[in-house]
Order: sequence, then C-alpha cells, then structure tokens
Amino acid sequence: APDDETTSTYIVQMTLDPVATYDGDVDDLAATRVGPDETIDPEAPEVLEYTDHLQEQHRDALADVDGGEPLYDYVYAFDGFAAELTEAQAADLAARPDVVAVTEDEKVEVD
Amino acid sequence: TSSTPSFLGLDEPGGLWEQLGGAAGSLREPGAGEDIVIGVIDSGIWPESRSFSDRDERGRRTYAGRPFGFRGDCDAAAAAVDDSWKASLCTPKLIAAQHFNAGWGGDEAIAEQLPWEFLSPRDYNGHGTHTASTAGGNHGVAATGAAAAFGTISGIAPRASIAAYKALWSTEDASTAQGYPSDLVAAVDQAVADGVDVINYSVSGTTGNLLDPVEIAFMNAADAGIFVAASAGNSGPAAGTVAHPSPWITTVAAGTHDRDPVGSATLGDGSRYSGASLAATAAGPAPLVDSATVGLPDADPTLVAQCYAAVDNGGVPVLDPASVAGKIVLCDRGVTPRVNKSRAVAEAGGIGMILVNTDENSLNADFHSVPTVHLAETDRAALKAYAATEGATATVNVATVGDDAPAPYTAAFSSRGPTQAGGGNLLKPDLMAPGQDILAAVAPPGFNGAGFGLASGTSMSAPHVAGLAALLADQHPDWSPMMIKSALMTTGSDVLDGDATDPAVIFSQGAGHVQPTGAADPGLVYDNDVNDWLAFLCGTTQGVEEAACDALVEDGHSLDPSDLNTPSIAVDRVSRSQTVTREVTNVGDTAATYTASTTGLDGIDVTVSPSTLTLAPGETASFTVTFEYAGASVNATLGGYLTWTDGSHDVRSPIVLRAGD
Repeated sequence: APDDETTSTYIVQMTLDPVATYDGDVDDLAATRVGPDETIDPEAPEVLEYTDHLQEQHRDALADVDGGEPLYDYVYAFDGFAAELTEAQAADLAARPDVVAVTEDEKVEVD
Repeated sequence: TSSTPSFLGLDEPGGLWEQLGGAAGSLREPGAGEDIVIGVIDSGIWPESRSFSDRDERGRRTYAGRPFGFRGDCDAAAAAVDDSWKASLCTPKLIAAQHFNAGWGGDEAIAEQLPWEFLSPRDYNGHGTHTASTAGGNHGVAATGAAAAFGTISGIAPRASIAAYKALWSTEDASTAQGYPSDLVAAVDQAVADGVDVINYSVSGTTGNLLDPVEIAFMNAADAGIFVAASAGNSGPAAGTVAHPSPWITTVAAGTHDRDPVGSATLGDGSRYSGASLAATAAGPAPLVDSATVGLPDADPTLVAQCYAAVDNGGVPVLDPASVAGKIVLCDRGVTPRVNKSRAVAEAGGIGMILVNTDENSLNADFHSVPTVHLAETDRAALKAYAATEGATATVNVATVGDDAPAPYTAAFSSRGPTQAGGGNLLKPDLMAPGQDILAAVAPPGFNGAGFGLASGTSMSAPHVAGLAALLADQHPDWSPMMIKSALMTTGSDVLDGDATDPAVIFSQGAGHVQPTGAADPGLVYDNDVNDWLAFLCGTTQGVEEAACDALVEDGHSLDPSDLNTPSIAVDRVSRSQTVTREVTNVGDTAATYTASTTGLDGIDVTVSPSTLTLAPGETASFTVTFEYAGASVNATLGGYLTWTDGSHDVRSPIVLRAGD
C-alpha cells in the first residue's frame, strides 16, 4: 500500500475557461484567443500579464497544500497545472472551490 | 499515402486538389493546404523524410515562406546537438517541432530508454511520422524499399505545413508509443499558443469523461478556431467503445479502402485459405509447424504461440531454430507488432509465416521479413488441427494487389458507439475515413530501417480528416472548425456493412465516410461554439457553475443536450414526444430553397417544422424535429436520417434514438 508520502502526477484544472477568472480587461485582452488569428501574440505585454496571473493562481493553490513546483503550467488551452502530489494533497486541491477537477495522470497510447 | 487520395477523389478532375490549384508542390503551382499549419501531437517526426522537405529533388526551395501569423518554433536544444535538425527543421514545411516529457519522467527517463538524439522531437517509433505524412506530407514522394512497388505517396493536404509536438514515447523494442496526459495537454497548450490551424490527435482517450483534461484542452483549442481530429479508438467491433466523445472534437472511425492486397496459403491436404498479404514471392511447399510446438525449452508458451521477436522480449528469442529452420510457421496474432513476428520466424531460420487472428479483428497486409499471409480467426482451428498432423506442409502463395475492392467497410478494430458520454443524447463517432493498411512515411528506427511503412488503426483515419480539414480551411478561411466538421459530416457516404438506417451501422460510421469533393460545397452547415458546448455540459455533467448555466439559459441556450447544434441527432428516450432544435446556415453562393425529408425510424413519427427553408447566402434559420412514439418496440434503438435537399445539395444528418420508456 502506498504510504502518505507516495506521489503521483496529477492534472489540476482550475476553470473550464481560462479567461473566466481573469479580473483584468478581458475586452482588451483578446489574449486567450491565440489560435489562428494572427493578430494575437502570446508575447504581447497584456497576454504575458494574463498568463502570469494564471500561473500565480496555480502556485497559490499548490502552496496551500504544501506542493512543490508544477511540472507544467497550462495557460492557453487549459487553465491548470500538472504536479507531483500525494493522494492527500490531490484531495485537498479537489476540495477547493476554485478547482474544477483533479485527474491522476494515466498512461495512454497510440491508436 | 499511396492510394487513399485517389480513393477520396482528391486528384480527380474537379476534386479538391484541382479546386485548390494543384498539388505539384512548386511555387508556380501552389496547391492544397497552402499556408495552413497542421499540429501533430504524437511520437515526433523524422525530419529527413522527403515528405517533410521544403525542397525538390534538385534542392530548390518549393515554399515561399512561413505561413503568416504562425508563431511556433523549433526545439533549440535538439538543434544544438543534432546537425540534421538544423537543415530540416523550421523550414516552411516542417515549421515547428517541440517535445514534452516531464510527465513521462523527464530527460533522465528518456536517456535510459533511447539514444541521445531522441531526447528531442525526433521520432523513434514511427507513428508520429506516419500520421504527419498522412495529413500533410509532400505530394509525389517516391516510396523506397519494400514499399517501392506502391509508387509515390502524398499527404491529404500536401502543401500544408507540419508542426510536430512530441508527447508520446517508446523504447528501443519498437513497442507501442505511449504517453501521459500531462505531457499531451502541454503539447495542446503549445499548439494553441503557436497558432496551428488543425490538430491531429491519434491517441487513445476517455470514453465517457467530458471533463477529461485532454477533452477540455481541445474545447478551448476549438474555441480558438482550431479544428481537432481525434481517433475513435481501436476497441471494435464491440459497441459502446468509442473514445473522445466531446462534441467540439471530430471523432474519426476507420474504414477500409479499395486497394486490395490478397494472398493465400495452400496446405498439403489441398485446402486453401485466403487473407491479406503483400508476399512478393512464394514460400514452400515446406513443412508447416505450429509455433506453439517449436519454442525454446525455457520460453513462455504464450510468447512462443505469438512468435515473439527477441526485440520484444528483452533481446531473448523464443522460437527454436532447430525446429523452425526451413519451415513455414503458424503464428497467433498478439499484442506485439505483426511485422516483428515474421522477423522472429526469419531469425529462427523459417521461410514463411501464416499469421492467424485469435479474435474478430482486421486482416492486415504488412511488409514482412518472410512471405506471409494474414488469416481470420475463423480459420484458426482448422489450421492448427492440420499443422498437428504428421507431415503437414504449406505454401504461402504470391499475393496480388488490386485497386477495385468494394469499399468502404468498417474496419473490424474501429471503435463503435453509442458513446458513454452525453446520456444517449450525442452521436459518436462523427464520421469515417480510411484507416486500414495505410502506406505512409515512417521513422526508420521503429520500422526495421524502412522509411515507409503500412499501418492500420483509427490513428491512420484521424490524420486523413485532419488533412481534409486543412484543405477546407484553405478553401474557406471564414469557416469555423464546426462548420468544417459539419461539411464533412453532412456530405458523407455509407459504408457497405448493411442497411444505412441500421443503428449499428450509424454507430460505426457516424454521419458516414468522408467525401471531400462534396464537403467543399455542402450547401448548409450546422455551426456551434463554446457557449453551446458549455450549455451541453450543463445538461450532461458537472463542472459548469450553476450561475453560468443560468446565464446561458437567459441568453437563449437550451440545456437539453439533444439540442446542441450538431450535424447529427441523438435522443436518449422518445417516450411520447420529443422535439429537438437545429439551426442551419446557407454557405452557398446563391439563395436556395431546401426541403426536408426523413428515412428510417420505423415506429416513430417524425415532423420537421418548417419543412422547407428558403435562405439567402449567409442566412441562418432554425427548425425543429419532433419525434412521436408510434408503436416502435419499447427500448429499441432506431436509426434514420434527416436530409435537406435543394436539388443540388443533399445535407444529411444521421439520427439515433431509443423508443419508449
């Protein structure tokens, strides 16, 4: 049986829509729409400000459960992060009101 | 691929390639998929493949420059250590390449599993190269080696650019490429940031969780204007196995095509068994042995029966050369690559192989190390019984490759609906494309040194659709991903498996097999966007805040999942009466009057209101479809179609529903 310190990789999803919790100027941002629309630049200052905001939220959530550094921050197509967590830390994150889902990383393969 | 562009009519007069200005791959003749970027999330890419070169055979550049607005980059670390990358990467053709491995275990894990140059986007396994070249490989690339007899290959969108995001990994045993969603979501996130137009995802996934991280990443990708093609899965023919259920994804089943590589084995008693084969030479007559009886003393009997190659067994062979040399070996299909089984036979001195299925699965023609024929599970008992007789012999006959086989049939392995998501109110898969015995470019390390290889799976059908989406995005830059999906669905044709209104057929083909020439001019399209998807989620699952769902209702959205404006209709229950709403837009150049008709759904009365729609170009109108119970067998699943016709377009939507309480 795993002990309390055994960790696995989890994907923590903060919102369904990355722009939903952004308190900056969404109209001005257009920053989450970084798809084929060539007018939008992920390196633009307002976009960087937005992605910094999301990453800050991710780190706050991780810090609240004494987690370490995330493996990934997802900021464009997904608002969340991947991190090595214990089962208890994953449960604590899942209980937060600002977390939609915590999903353990399970191997997939080509079809 | 070698023949599916023709099977799909891309190269016929008036076909999509001609409509888009040819596919010769020169600056003077810009062609299909120009300036469209296909992001391939897979096992990486073999950059030296001619399928991804930005130059012709004389070294002249064939692309003017990078697609405008694309921001993707190349893996700088990989380029620094691998000279070949420098010449092949970040060209207008192979425009970006990145790798993601933190979830897999990071650089240390990779370094233990693969040579150093594969700690990069470079493909070892070959799967990613195969899918990328299928979707957007160059036109007219001459196949080499055993594949040379097939002539040239072409991607479906041969002028598209490829951005490779490697998030699947394999080891040196050429085993299946695998990965973790943490790396795959990172790849999707990067592809969206880079600004790809299309994503291909030939990877297994959830069958029922609409909030799966990969599915949600694709929702936001689609919201950003990116078309996503994903494999339906290889868990067929069982029902209820389809993966990637999200409505914002185009979920692709696999069908057969008209190339027909037929071979046979003749046994010493005169019986003859036909199957799939590319045997260029015959083997035998020679003694026939059942592999289960010719294993090395300490070998695992299961591995022996399946003719495991040493490469699949930690370098240890399982077949006994003393018993195999000079003989034809009967091998069971199993989990290891089929081509590795003939390699095991060859390494033990065998001269031919009869590969036989152990369950209902497809028959595949592959490039084998010894002449091979692949036979059905229904032949297995007789083959094993004969092989057990004294003096058994067999001949593997020379194969023939025809190009007029009746097609498409649903590939046996292709996963089927109904989907486990959406509570019976969503149809998946969406459509079908070729996915069996597909010849495309591969990475030599994973394919015994070959640069071209055959593969089968919904992994192969999805990139056909990704390529088609690139063509339609090129032709109709104002179309949303869902409009492209609609065009491909409403113009589909039927498989040959049986009555098209049989729900089992609809659950295998979705809206039907893609017909790209018709998709270029579909007449009407069904569009939907992120607010529609959130409303769908409100009606089917948890995850959207109640306040958001209330706001969507106030904004006029229905939370009934059957009302999502898809080009297909699924209703979980029609107890008395059920009405669904749809909205169509005329994407034709002229005003048109469409008339509705329905087929199938015996025991259900169907009323479309209004039954005619007159629409100016660009005009949108809504209509309802009411299903009333009229004596259908209770609990029966019924299939049918709604078709809008204006005399030149048939805009067809499949319908599945369950009758009664």
